[in-house]
Amino acid sequence: GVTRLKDAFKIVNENFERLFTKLFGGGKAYLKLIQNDEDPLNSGLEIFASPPGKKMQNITLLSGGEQALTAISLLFAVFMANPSPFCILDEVDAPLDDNNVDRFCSMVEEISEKVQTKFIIITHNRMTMSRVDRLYGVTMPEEGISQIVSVELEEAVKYAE
Amino acid sequence: GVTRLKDAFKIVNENFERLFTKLFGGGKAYLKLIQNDEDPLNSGLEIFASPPGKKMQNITLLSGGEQALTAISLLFAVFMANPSPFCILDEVDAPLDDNNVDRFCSMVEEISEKVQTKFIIITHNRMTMSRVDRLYGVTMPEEGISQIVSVELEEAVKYAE
Amino acid sequence: LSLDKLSIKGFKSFVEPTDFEIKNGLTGIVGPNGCGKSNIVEAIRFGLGEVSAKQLRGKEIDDLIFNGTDNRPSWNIAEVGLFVNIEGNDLENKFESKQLEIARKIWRGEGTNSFINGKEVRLKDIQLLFADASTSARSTSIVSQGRIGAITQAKPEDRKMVLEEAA
Amino acid sequence: LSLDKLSIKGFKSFVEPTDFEIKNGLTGIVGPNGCGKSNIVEAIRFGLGEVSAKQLRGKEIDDLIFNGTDNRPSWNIAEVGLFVNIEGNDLENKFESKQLEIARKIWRGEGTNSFINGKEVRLKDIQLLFADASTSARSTSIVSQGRIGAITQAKPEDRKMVLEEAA
Ligand SMILES: Nc1ncnc2c1ncn2[C@@H]1O[C@H](COP(=O)(O)OP(=O)(O)OP(=O)(O)O)[C@@H](O)[C@H]1O
Ligand SMILES: Nc1ncnc2c1ncn2[C@@H]1O[C@H](COP(=O)(O)OP(=O)(O)OP(=O)(O)O)[C@@H](O)[C@H]1O
Ligand SMILES: [Mg+2]
Ligand SMILES: [Mg+2]
Repeated sequence: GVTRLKDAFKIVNENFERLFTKLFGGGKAYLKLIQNDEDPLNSGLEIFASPPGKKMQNITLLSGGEQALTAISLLFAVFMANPSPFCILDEVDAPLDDNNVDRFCSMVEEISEKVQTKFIIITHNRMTMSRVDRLYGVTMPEEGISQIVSVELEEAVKYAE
Repeated sequence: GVTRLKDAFKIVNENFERLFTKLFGGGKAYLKLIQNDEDPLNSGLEIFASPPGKKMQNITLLSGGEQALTAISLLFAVFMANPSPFCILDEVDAPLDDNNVDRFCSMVEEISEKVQTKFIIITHNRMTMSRVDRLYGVTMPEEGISQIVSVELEEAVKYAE
Repeated sequence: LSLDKLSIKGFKSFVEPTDFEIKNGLTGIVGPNGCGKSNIVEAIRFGLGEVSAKQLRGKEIDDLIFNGTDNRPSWNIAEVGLFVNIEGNDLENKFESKQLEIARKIWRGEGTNSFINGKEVRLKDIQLLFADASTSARSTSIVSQGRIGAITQAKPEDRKMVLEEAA
Repeated sequence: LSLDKLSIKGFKSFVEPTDFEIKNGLTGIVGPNGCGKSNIVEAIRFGLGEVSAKQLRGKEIDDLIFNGTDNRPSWNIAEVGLFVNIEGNDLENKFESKQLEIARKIWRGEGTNSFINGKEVRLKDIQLLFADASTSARSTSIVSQGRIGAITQAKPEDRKMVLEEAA
């Protein structure tokens, strides 16, 4: 029980520090395991993060894009500790500006090369659309009825923001 | 007390039906006042909405973009009933595709002509950037320190998604 | 274990039988608002054993069955199938097969039932199958729309499940 | 009543004195993630009389004071000013002036105080001023980032305040 959790914490934290700095192009972040002495299995996880040049503050003060990027770092930190055969991301790039979308895509490409994982990425972002291996469009030729068709990039960017 | 609320409900509901159909390019929507007989002032508001061609369903089944558009219709329905001198929207266009961003911008332009309201719109969307009267960029020439500068459209689209 | 194909019929806005191949590498899904992209993610979650309609944006499980449009009547059955490759996995010996077909059906007003390779099983059997492979329906490797901020906004004690997944 | 200018100093990431003219029509604000766009909205809410630090993404009110960077020390005072035109409004007679300057200050560890045209007043006076003009700090005409879905996801009884605003 407890040792397993502590070991997992150590790996996830190391991953998190590395992936955060990569995604933000600097800065630092770490996790803290808050142990409840009466009930060690019921501990909590505190997140500390500071983007490049900024002071370490409570993560609620981070911006919408910074919070999303921090969450993505944590998600991938857990993922790298115990890779699942698939990863599905539904518009996680929505709050990000172009620079951060670029770094997000690079990270996904890197992870997908390292582990044999299938990524499914739902997006409205032109850059993300241009970085995937294949694109499917979901359309409603008849109102209210969904259909899936394979599409080329030129067609897909019609749905971009 | 109660009559005022009932009158307000009637106006907001009429606005909501009209604005929803305009924003979705069809479909229908309406509000229902759920009265608590013991305590009439403590009633609730139910929202019913169906995009064009779709059945009237619980609004939790609507998509992310459809929910945002429904919420914007309701927001503007209240706004038109009692216009405030300013309206501030922080990335409300983030979940919308291009068609819906276009209709959203048209509505904001129309409202701003009808009532003397100042709109402040924070956005990452190129189309929205091209539809406002003036653009300000927020930058951090020194990391962690914000500054506001006036910018042209060519410069602004750098921050677009 | 790898997820090779999703097949849906009568699930939410996918009334026509639809097959979706899940290939290696990065697959992008695009489309206008309300066209059915997030419904695909929910079909996968449902196939992996999700029990709560609320997690799939419904009030009750029947909300997941095609509810009709202005031109089509509603349906009474929804079917989701997941084709899983288990070649070289311990499961291969257990099921004496290189592939599994997981199926779940919803019958309006009557509840759901579950199948593995055509044989009716308990829902628990499907959930256990995927729990071992760290691919459960609520795994952090499936991020639903609007939920990316949930981890950073949650209370510390609610984030613990993230570690369990890594263990 | 119209909001003509916001002035901020030492509030969140705006450590240098900053003036922001609010002109007629549509004004767009753009910039990279984390540059301070949403902080501007929160400065306006604070000027309109917002009391809760949580509504402004802080744990306590001191979180709104510039907290320093790698190269600059933190500050001990934050100031927000709102310049409001009341020409032709009933308020013009009350304050015998065409313009109001609303100011709020936060002193680290000591709380906040409020001013109207340089005279110290209770916070309640500022809140009442704006409540009458349907421009309160929590008005539905200010939609914070990520909150657009809140109205549709709320319970029916929580949506009632929307009507009160319209009344
Ligand atoms: N049981 C059902 N029967 C028929 N249609 C349904 C059912 N449940 C949901 N829908 C429809 O599915 C649509 C939502 O689809 P979904 O959330 O997948 O859209 P999306 O492509 O993700 O859009 P967005 O880009 O806005 O997120 C809604 O318009 C809704 O009417
Ligand atoms: N008290 C403070 N002192 C200094 N900096 C602060 C303070 N409070 C918040 N910040 C900084 O302000 C930044 C957030 O700004 P804001 O939320 O306005 O960004 P934004 O431009 O809206 O970004 P996004 O596009 O991601 O939404 C954070 O990086 C945070 O470090
Ligand atoms: Mg969606
Ligand atoms: Mg923001």
